[in-house]
Amino acid sequence: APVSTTTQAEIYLSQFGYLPASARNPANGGLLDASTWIKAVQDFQSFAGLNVTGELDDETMQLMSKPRCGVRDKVGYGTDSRSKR
Amino acid sequence: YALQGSRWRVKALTYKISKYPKRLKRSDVDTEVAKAFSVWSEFTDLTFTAKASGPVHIEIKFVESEHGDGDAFDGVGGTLAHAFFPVFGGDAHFDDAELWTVNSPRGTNLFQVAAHEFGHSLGLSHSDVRSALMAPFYRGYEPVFKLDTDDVLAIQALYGKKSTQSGNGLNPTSGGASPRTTTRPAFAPPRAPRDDMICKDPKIDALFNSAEGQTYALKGNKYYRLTENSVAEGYPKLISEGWPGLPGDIDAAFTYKNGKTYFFKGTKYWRYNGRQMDGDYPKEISEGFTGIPDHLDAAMVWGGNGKIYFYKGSKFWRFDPLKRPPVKSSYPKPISNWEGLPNSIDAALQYTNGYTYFFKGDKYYRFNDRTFAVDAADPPFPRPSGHWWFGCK
Repeated sequence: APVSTTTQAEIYLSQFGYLPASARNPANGGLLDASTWIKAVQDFQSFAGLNVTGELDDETMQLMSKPRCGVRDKVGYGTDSRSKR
Repeated sequence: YALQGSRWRVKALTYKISKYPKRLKRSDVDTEVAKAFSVWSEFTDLTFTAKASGPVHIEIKFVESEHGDGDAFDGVGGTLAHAFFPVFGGDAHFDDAELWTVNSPRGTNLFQVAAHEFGHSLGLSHSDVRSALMAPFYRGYEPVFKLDTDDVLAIQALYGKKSTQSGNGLNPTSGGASPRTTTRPAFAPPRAPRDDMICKDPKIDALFNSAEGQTYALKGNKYYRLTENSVAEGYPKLISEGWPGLPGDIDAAFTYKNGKTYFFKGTKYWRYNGRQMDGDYPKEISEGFTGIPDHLDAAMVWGGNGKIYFYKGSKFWRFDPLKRPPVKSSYPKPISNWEGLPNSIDAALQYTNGYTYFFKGDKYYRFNDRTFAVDAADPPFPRPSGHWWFGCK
């Protein structure tokens, strides 16, 4: 389904490694702090060659809706622990 | 391009298709998968052999939703497929909810997606070059498929060039300019002996590739254009003539992905677009390159991640213009991390053959990005730079 809400964008960004799984801090009611969110959006925009605005604009959400490979763009957040078996 | 960090230690790899898609003939799938593997064996010595059963390096499956690896597929669209890096087994899974097609603009082209996923199976991460096969997004059916230069450099960084290739064997250009992959002087002795200043004292100030792909060495108030294993005719020339407004005795220089060349001297830096100063320079290094010290020893752009490395004394800094702050708090780090490199180097350069070279005094070191150490070779490094780079007797 095309990405059209912030929640869907958050799922996308964490699925592909832009948001660490621990981004939501249980200590503050599971809220996501603004700087982490903005950086994640910027990282995706930069990697995808979009204008780096840090905002969830149409261009960004359209690209998030495009069919793609399921492997994370950023392997940095912890090792990819999926094992073969 | 980006390398995940693991690769196969053998080049003869085997694969099997343990689960076929619902909507394609098995023979078609066999053909497209073999074609997808050949995309990578065309530029390396990797070979791929299909097996009907038994243990293999790369297992291929067409499956839907949750399929046992915790990374469920999502129906039509969205995620098309995924694959595991070599360290995690190298398998490739394709979402069988997709309409996989062969040589057709309808549905999703199996060959293109398979070639991408096998790139992961071989150790490649996603590239930020939009035209690269390893870019994360499916671009739709491409009747004429050509591997991008970025992809070729990536796979050859892991597995080396194809040994049976003639010349540089690199002809795929789609989007990216074809780099000049020449075998650097380590393999070919100089042809035109020189005996001017740079041969008496081969110590250089800086070394960089220009946006047009030329390589220049700076020494005092002069500069040399380098050919494959010597200095071009008619050099040296005056730096002030080559880059109007630029002083001599440069500390460091590099050309960034934006095609601009940056020169550093003392506390200042200059930016040039080709041979023209690109704005109001010089500026203070502290202004334009926050976190980077003055009076640098060397600088280079490393192709592996496009980041800029600055060297001074026994330390180095990694600078990423796209990040805030551009220099992580974990820097500077010791140059000793680069196994075999001395401190206080004079110049650094990632050459178009993918190797990284460091210069100090009259010597140079060839650095192997895969082992992350000075290359073990015969004759060993360091080697005399005058003989190998500047065509000196």
